[in-house]
Amino acid sequence: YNHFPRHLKWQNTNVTFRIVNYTPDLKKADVDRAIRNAFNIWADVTPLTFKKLHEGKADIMIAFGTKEHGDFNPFDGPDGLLAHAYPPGRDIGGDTHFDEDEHWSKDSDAYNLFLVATHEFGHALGLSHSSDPGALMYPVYSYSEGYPLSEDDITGIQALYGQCPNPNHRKVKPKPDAPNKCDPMLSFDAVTELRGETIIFKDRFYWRLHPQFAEPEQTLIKSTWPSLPNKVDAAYEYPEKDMVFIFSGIRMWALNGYNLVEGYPKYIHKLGLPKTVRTVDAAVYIPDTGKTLLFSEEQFWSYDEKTNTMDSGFPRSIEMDFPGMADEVDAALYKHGYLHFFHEHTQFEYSYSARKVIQIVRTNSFLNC
Amino acid sequence: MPLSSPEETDKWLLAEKYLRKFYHLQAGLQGTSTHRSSDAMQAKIREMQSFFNLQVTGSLDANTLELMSMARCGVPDVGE
Repeated sequence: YNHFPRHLKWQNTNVTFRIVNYTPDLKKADVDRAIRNAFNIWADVTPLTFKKLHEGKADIMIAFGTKEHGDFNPFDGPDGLLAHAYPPGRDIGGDTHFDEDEHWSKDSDAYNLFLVATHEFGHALGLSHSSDPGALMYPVYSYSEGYPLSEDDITGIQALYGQCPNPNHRKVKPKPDAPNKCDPMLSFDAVTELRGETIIFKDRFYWRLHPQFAEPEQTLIKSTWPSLPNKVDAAYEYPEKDMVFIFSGIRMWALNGYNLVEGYPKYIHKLGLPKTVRTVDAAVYIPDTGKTLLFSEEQFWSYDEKTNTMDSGFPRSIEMDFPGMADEVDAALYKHGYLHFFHEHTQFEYSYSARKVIQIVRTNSFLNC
Repeated sequence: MPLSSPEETDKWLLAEKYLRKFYHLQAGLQGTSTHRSSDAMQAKIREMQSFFNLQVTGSLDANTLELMSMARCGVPDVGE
């Protein structure tokens, strides 16, 4: 997190706000609710209280405007800039403006007013932008459901105002910080190739490894694929059909390039997995055999991509068929003739032809750490 | 001197506008006859790349441009 220079903050805990005008995109009551809920998010983690005024000058004056709207800090039409707010202070300090050229919504259909308002009120209370892509105070808009603050946001605001004195209000569930690629204990949720890139899923994020990029790029899953779940269990590419399959719980999605394929999600049991299987831990397509291996707990299945049927004789034990490996896998990838199995913070490089582990390294070495 | 394509010019205009607004790049002619980017602009690109945990190159690569074109908050990322 970051604060503004001189750590600007409100000097008393009773902060007033006034909604000067409303967007026609939403019902007045929906705007009121979004604004009140946005203030409540910050009130739940600090000693601050927010009182609504209906007239006169409030600490935080909230308005919708287009282009130049009175503060010599113009908006830019649809998209681009969505809103801005001023750090705590007299006159314009704390004031929050939303670009009326955007379409505002109370869900994910357009820019979600509650999320943008909560971010802007973070500024109005003294938080500057965070460089943590999982933080609400990250400058780039992304839609997410559930509680919007991350640990980073809460630590930042509490460094200015302290904790909430009411213990009942402390029961918030912050989103964890973005995973650190060089954390020695890093584990992966899923790994797949995607048209020559490697995509690594971890928590709400994915890293994109491009052969021409020296550094992995970390992005929220929801930023790229709003309808995918926040947690991915397994993923694999079937290059013959230019498809990537993503597994989460008992459902699977398909991507063609970065686009979601219509007709999904489908149930994983459609592949022929027994109903007792509730998650696929890892999946990997082996081009030499035309088979996809699907791992769940201590067993794996073999799926024939040509006939779209599950091979007989499965499930088989991971420990028995892949000697030297852990008995469970978190993620798997086939690259340059070798299978890469990831389990917790360990990566096993496995020769499929020699049927043995040829190298054991840390999981994060895959991210150049 | 090769002429820049319209797409190339648009890229630099987008970057210049972005860096002025969010990284306090001074207004004025940023391009040079050979590189299209002054030292000041490269320094600001580096600052932006560092903030967003991108590879710090000082050049306008695809990742940097992609982030610059995303919807965002209008408050600068660096303090006045």
